[in-house]
Amino acid sequence: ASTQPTLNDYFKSK
Amino acid sequence: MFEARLVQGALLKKVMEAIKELLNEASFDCAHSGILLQAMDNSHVSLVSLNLRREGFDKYRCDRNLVMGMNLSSMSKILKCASNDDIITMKAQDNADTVTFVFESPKQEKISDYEMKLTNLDQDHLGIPETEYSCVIKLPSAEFARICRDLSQFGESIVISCTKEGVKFSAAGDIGTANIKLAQTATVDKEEDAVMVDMQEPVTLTFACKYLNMFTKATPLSPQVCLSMSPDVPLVVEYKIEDIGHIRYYLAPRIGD
Repeated sequence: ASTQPTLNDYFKSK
Repeated sequence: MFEARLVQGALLKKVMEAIKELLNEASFDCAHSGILLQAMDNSHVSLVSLNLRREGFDKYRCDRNLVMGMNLSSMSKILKCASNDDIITMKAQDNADTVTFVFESPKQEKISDYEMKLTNLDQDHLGIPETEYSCVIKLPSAEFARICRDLSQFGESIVISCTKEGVKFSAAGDIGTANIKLAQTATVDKEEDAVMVDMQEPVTLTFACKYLNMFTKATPLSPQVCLSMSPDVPLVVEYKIEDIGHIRYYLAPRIGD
């Protein structure tokens, strides 16, 4: 099965 | 005082169609240079980044930076009241808690205004690093929408695989498998019909159909769409909005088989 990461895993909060 | 008048009001209606399924609410950041919107969907899997430059408006005034939190379902209801050939003006006083939309028919015989309450949104802004992408694919936006729609019948995910030969979209599920290969076009009569691949290294990534299909709601904004991919980073799906700006969608790739 595949998992769906969120964008918070890639982009940092400003 | 903030005031932005768009002769091609239909563009704002199309922008709304392009974001309202993905987002319930969003902040419009109005500054001297134009209007920016950055918002993630509820599950934080995708992000919408909209940029409308002041030069695209026939009248644009923004005395002080203004953040207008809007409920997009309310804004959509209001924009549905504008005809496609209406001129649309958005305006707000400094520190106001409402925004006013004015619709003018082309011959000025009908002028309507709608005032909408603004909402305070505590939205997370993400810093998106400048990235040199391994593969940049340009293709007709209607073709991309068709591919996403067709492949969604097979499974929940679409695999996008880019090599120097071209780009392949694949899906697999209970009923079987599907592959759509697009080769780079050698010559085209119209630039908007072209498929162009700029590849530094081959990339294969898997994405959720649900989000790709929601991004294709922006198809009426532009005849071409640009997909940018690098290994293990979010996909960028960009639609140019005439001379005004662009809408970009970011989507985290699925991990695993």
